[in-house]
Amino acid sequence: MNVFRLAGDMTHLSSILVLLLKIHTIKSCAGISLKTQELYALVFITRYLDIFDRFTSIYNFLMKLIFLGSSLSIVWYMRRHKAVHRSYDKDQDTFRYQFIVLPCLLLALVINHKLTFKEVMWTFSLYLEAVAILPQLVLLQRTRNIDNLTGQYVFLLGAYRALYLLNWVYRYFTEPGFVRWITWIAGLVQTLLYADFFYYYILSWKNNVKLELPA
Amino acid sequence: QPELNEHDEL
Repeated sequence: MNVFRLAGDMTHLSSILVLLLKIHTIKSCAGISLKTQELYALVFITRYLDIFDRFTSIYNFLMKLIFLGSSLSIVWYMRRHKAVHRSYDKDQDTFRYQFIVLPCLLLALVINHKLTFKEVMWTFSLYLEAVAILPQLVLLQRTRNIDNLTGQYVFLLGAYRALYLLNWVYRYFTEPGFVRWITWIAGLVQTLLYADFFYYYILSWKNNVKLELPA
Repeated sequence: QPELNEHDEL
């Protein structure tokens, strides 16, 4: 464990807590893409298939439970909770995510570390996580006034993977033989997808104006 | 030997 990875995990956790806070307290998911939330739930399910048969540490185990539990409860809230579901803008959240799920699955079948079910599922979860934010970014472009919590949520989500990139650089230089091309490239693509959001988010924060993404 | 992948990260 290193400081970049711990900061990355804490940033990831806080992004989920910000979203849960928004949905649970103001009972609204306005501006949040259910598609992205469902993709994240799928990412965690396919990534943590080995939660019971591969024990790394208490920390890993607990964080996996938290990520699984929170992502599934967010999907539940947005689908089942009356008030929250009413605030969901399904006419705007129209990204057809089979266009990302299938290619990620095919790619995972072709490029992976080992052609076993669990390894392919794990690789699929990496590729899927890299592009899972797309429905949310598309929705943000369509949402006129992005509220602060939504902006913070997306910012923290992008920042976590950027911190993971630093973690991989650190591990590359401190752990001989630490090479993870699949993880590194997926993580880099994921972070690059946030580039323009980061630009407009920091601009709105500096000029103290409402965050708005150009359509 | 292909890079070992012990999935030690979240």
